[in-house]
Amino acid sequence: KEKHKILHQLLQNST
Amino acid sequence: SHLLLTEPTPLAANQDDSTNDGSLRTLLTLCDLLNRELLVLIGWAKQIPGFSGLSLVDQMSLLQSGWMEALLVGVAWRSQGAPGDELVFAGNLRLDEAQCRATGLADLYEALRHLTAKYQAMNLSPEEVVTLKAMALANSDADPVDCPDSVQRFQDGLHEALQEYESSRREQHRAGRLLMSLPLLRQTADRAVQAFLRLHRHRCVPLHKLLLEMLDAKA
Repeated sequence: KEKHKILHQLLQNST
Repeated sequence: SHLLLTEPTPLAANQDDSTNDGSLRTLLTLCDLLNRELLVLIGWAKQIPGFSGLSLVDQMSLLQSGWMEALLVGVAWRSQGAPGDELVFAGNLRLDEAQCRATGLADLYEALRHLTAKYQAMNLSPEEVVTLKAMALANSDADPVDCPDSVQRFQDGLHEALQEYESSRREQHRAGRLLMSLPLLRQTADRAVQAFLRLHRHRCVPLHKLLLEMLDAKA
């Protein structure tokens, strides 16, 4: 998951 | 109708001015546009009915696998009927064959024009374009899948919407034809990913972090 942290963060943001 | 409403407004390119090298400038402008389109695409995906209900792992897998296909549906749609057989990446970023060749994107140009011609011959409606884009994401054959049943239901929902739309137009073969166009989209996206990875690795074109992360997921 560390490798894909930007995507991970963007999906976790509510909007 | 939900997909039509959530379709994002097309972005404009921000002209890069960090270099005097014309073809590098075009490339950097294109990569900046792609990076911003990716951001918009991730926000768009969350609004497709059923996507946000998937596990975070599956949302990531589908996007990592299908993002280029979903973006290229937009480019091919915008490029239909463009004068001089240009690729219309944005209203203010149109590249013809010579410009693509000069920037090392000759292979991408050829593949994308082929896809554009295919869509043009199919005479797609806006409803079909937005559904195709969502299906490209849902059908990405991502592996591993965390919850196959949920991904299947997500795909079924889109398929059902397409069938319902086509039967309302009394077009009995359209849904099948659209689905049969997905392999060409997959193939075109694979060539596009390879083209950008080549630019990054061999010509050291700097890429934004999100774009690089998404390309790396496909490497």
